[in-house]
Amino acid sequence: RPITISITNNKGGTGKTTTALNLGAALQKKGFRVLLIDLDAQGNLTLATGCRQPRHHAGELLMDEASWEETLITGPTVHLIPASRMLLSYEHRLNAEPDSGYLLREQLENRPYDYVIIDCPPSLGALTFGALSATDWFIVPMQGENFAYIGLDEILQCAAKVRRRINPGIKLAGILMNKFDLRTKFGQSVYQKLSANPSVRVFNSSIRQDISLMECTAFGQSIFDYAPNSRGARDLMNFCDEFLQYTNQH
Amino acid sequence: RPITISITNNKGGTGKTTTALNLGAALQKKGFRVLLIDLDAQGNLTLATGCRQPRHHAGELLMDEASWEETLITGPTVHLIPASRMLLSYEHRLNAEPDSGYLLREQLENRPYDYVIIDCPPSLGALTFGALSATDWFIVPMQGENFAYIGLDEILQCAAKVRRRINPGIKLAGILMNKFDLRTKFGQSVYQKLSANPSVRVFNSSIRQDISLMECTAFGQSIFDYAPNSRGARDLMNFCDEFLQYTNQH
Ligand SMILES: Nc1ncnc2c1ncn2[C@@H]1O[C@H](COP(=O)(O)OP(=O)(O)OP(=O)(O)O)[C@@H](O)[C@H]1O
Ligand SMILES: Nc1ncnc2c1ncn2[C@@H]1O[C@H](COP(=O)(O)OP(=O)(O)OP(=O)(O)O)[C@@H](O)[C@H]1O
Ligand SMILES: [Mg+2]
Ligand SMILES: [Mg+2]
Repeated sequence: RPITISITNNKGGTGKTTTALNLGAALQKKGFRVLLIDLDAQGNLTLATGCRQPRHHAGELLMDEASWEETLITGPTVHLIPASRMLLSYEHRLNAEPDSGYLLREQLENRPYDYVIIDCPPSLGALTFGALSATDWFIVPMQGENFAYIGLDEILQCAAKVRRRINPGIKLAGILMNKFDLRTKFGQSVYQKLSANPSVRVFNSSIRQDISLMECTAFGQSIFDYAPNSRGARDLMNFCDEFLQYTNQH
Repeated sequence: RPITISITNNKGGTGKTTTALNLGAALQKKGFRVLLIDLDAQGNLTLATGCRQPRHHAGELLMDEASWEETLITGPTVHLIPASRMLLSYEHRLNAEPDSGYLLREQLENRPYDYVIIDCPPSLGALTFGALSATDWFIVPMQGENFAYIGLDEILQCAAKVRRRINPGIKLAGILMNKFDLRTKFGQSVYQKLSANPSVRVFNSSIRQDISLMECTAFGQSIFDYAPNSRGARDLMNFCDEFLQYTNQH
């Protein structure tokens, strides 16, 4: 059974897609089989893997309008269940569907992967709820900006709701500081607020600002293919190592 | 009747709150009476004006659970209809309410202000729809990042839907480039894509990266009070001038 990881934050632009793409690539470099799932109607992960026009998308898969084989995209380096802008209307339907939280986890049973990484949209609706319901670990990328941690309570409450019945095993792997500079006043203040919060852990690894992390998505490449010696590559690999060490012990 | 301006973008972190706060302050410096409305449950605009614990919020006002006088906050420099995290549940109720688009514009009739500025959440639900239904002009702050303009079509479609019946007069004042550096490859590519798009206009003024624009929100001040000689202050005042010139001629 694959280990499922959800990358989630209801705040936009904090680095979910960047983390999903490159954590997936780091795990692949270590020899693991990785599946990426794009649950964001804006489809940035889908585009970042170089996939332009997916024939089917995650919403159709969840509503049984397309099969796994019809939806799955298997590129030379990446396996992906893609998103499309049609996902917005599917989220409305899922919102109205009782037990929609079970749909994704049922789809993931027995798939031939070591890790499944789900890139969530910047919202706490049916798509994120379904991801958390299917997930073993969730990661919350966060920036060192003013008000960055507002909304964290809502994320934790959503995870608690999932933990109560549908997915008692869900665990927070940690908060990942992204575009992070501990020398700035806001970086420090966000880090201190989080360290003072007993219900969260913060990864020791953080991802610094690196333009290569933005550029590689324009070429459909991971940071390791695009700029293997960049600090973005080093930071993401260090983060992957810490993630594996922590999750193998807990 | 006040002129109503909505600041909207379904993408997170593009500068809606920064624009709402400081465009409002710039208009006030010119002598106009300005009302700010925070429609984001994360309440960044409310916090940025120094307001900690609003007794009532915009959702209660729209559902007639609190009066205008009970909800309005009148500080020494700012008039504000605040947000609170309760707005999330109110948005669900508004989503289910027929004609909810009319509620905000009815509340704004005959209010003693020259300009009303609405800070929208990063979504295209009932709150943004209600803002656009009440608005004369809407502004879309956007960053010079990869994929920054994905989702713009959805914003324009939402505005077109509003224009069809409930608010035929709604106009796009322009896209405002924020944290913008035309010397970067992504800045240029976003700017070129937008300039090639006939259904949008881009403001000539853009807002450059300036840490003072983040810092001032921590002190409950506008950029003009916090750092009057900063480039953030100059950029926002230039933008205000261009906005007034354009909207007075169209
Ligand atoms: N460490 C970094 N250094 C430089 N740029 C980064 C970094 N992390 C992310 N970015 C860039 O910042 C932008 C936002 O990142 P990303 O798309 O990963 O965030 P997101 O949380 O997935 O956003 P959304 O909520 O819109 O899905 C992208 O243009 C991305 O390339
Ligand atoms: N020009 C700028 N220079 C430096 N920092 C900026 C600039 N514009 C915005 N910021 C900072 O970037 C972050 C996001 O900006 P802001 O809150 O205005 O975006 P938003 O679109 O309202 O986000 P949300 O979608 O979460 O409501 C804030 O921490 C803000 O202080
Ligand atoms: Mg994303
Ligand atoms: Mg905002």
